[in-house]
Amino acid sequence: MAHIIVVGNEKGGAGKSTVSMHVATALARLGHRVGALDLDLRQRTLGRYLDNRYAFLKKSGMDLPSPVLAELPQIEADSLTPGENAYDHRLSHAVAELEGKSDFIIIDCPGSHTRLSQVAHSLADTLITPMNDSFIDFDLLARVDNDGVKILGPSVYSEMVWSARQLRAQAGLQPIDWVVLRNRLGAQQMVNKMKIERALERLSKRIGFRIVPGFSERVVFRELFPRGLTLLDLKDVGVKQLNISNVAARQELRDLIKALNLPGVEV
Amino acid sequence: MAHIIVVGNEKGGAGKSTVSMHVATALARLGHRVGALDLDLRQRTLGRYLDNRYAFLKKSGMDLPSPVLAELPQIEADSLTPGENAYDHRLSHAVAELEGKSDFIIIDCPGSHTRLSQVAHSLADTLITPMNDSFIDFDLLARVDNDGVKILGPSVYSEMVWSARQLRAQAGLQPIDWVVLRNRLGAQQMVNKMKIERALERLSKRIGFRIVPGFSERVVFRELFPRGLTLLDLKDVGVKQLNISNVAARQELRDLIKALNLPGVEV
Ligand SMILES: Nc1ncnc2c1ncn2[C@@H]1O[C@H](COP(=O)(O)OP(=O)(O)OP(=O)(O)O)[C@@H](O)[C@H]1O
Ligand SMILES: Nc1ncnc2c1ncn2[C@@H]1O[C@H](COP(=O)(O)OP(=O)(O)OP(=O)(O)O)[C@@H](O)[C@H]1O
Ligand SMILES: [Mg+2]
Ligand SMILES: [Mg+2]
Repeated sequence: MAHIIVVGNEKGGAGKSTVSMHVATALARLGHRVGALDLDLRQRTLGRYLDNRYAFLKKSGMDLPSPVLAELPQIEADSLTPGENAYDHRLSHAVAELEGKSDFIIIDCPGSHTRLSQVAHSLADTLITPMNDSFIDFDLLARVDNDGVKILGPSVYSEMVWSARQLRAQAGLQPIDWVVLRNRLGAQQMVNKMKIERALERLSKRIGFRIVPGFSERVVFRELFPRGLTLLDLKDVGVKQLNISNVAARQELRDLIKALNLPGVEV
Repeated sequence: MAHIIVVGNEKGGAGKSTVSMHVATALARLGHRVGALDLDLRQRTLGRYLDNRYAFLKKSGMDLPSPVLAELPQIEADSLTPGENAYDHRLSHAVAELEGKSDFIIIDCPGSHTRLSQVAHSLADTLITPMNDSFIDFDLLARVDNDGVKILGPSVYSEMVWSARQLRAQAGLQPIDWVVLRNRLGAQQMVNKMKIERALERLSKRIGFRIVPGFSERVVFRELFPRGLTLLDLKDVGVKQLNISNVAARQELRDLIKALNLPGVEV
């Protein structure tokens, strides 16, 4: 049984595709079999990141451990059972295709509310929600008062996760391990950072997620997209000396994988 | 005739709502009448930012120049003409409501492809597209080769703008002034920054937009969301001394407004 990791946040640009690529590649490089699905059918950032990787590896004759990308299959309308949603059908087929050959399946969700995203959330053994260190991103999880202190109530994305959890509970499945991480953290910005941290801690107890270490704002997390590479691949492609930011980035990714507590994963 | 400014980018987290709030507030503080529309019906970041502002001003008894938020009206299904799309109807009504009392109407679009967003783009006199300094964001405008140099072809968002321009041309309207700005720029990161800059310049000639100065990554652009304030309001709310980053932020916003070349706007 593949362990399904869903990376979700309705908020755009939280870092879902970036986290998906880096977690998937880290697990592949640790020797696990990793399948990947991109549910952002229009933007397809994760799909493009992996396509770039395959193209680069082919062109350079290199062979690096890589996640295996699966596409949602095209289907005939008449292959649906009456009342079955076409997207649900395509998603369960794509997951089934990866199940037999994967220890982990990473599912990257779009930054909007879609049927595919909703269904994927109910498939999650682990749900990773990245967010910017910002009350604008926080606003999708919960509303806060004018001082950014008091929690006034849940917002659309928390409610969406809640209904995914309901569905899972009704189906008798294991509860979702919901982890939230802050992404693109600045080196300074102490006042804002402390405020968000406190508000998140309060919210985590209230709506049931745990907070794990995230990523700082580092250009290495985005500059390797055209070649489909991550910081973990740099030594293999001939970069002799990692700069100090890349060494710190590697530690951040390591700490994240550790904190995810995934079955069979030793970091 | 209000000058319509649409802030659009299908890519999530590019900075649309942040740019919308800051441009709208800057114009209001310059003495212009500014209307605002939030087409992200679920997340409503701009709507929430302005609601926070109104609540804060009311609570503190202050009166600062502010954009006027309009909501899309609810409509009766039978008020539609045969074949008319409900969203088109609601949008044109909201714009009509603001037209008579606004010099500028700012329309914030969602980070996904919706009917409202598509229609709004064809209403734009000025279209502002913010993007992160990243090839992941670039990928929504155009595909590039593995080195991030050669432009291989347009992507979904460029194609969406192209069809909005087509529609406008067919309707005999003035062409859209399409401006692209980079947002959340880092202080260093020279190599990546240069690559993106060059690719953007090449693309601008190819698909017809101009590049304007954008914003650096600064916590002041996001930490004032709970009170609905911007850096321009800080003196009025009693912050005696702006720190060096806030002074620089004010200059960045000033340079952007200037570069937009808006009718009747003196900076
Ligand atoms: N830790 C980081 N350091 C530097 N840049 C980052 C980091 N995380 C993400 N980015 C950049 O921020 C932008 C948004 O990230 P990403 O596309 O992964 O978010 P997303 O949640 O998948 O967005 P969407 O909602 O559009 O799917 C991208 O330009 C990406 O390169
Ligand atoms: N120049 C900046 N400096 C610091 N933080 C910024 C800056 N611009 C945007 N942000 C932060 O980045 C995140 C994304 O910005 P924003 O929500 O404005 O983007 P968006 O394009 O409207 O996203 P969506 O696609 O979800 O509508 C937010 O957390 C915001 O506070
Ligand atoms: Mg994404
Ligand atoms: Mg927005």
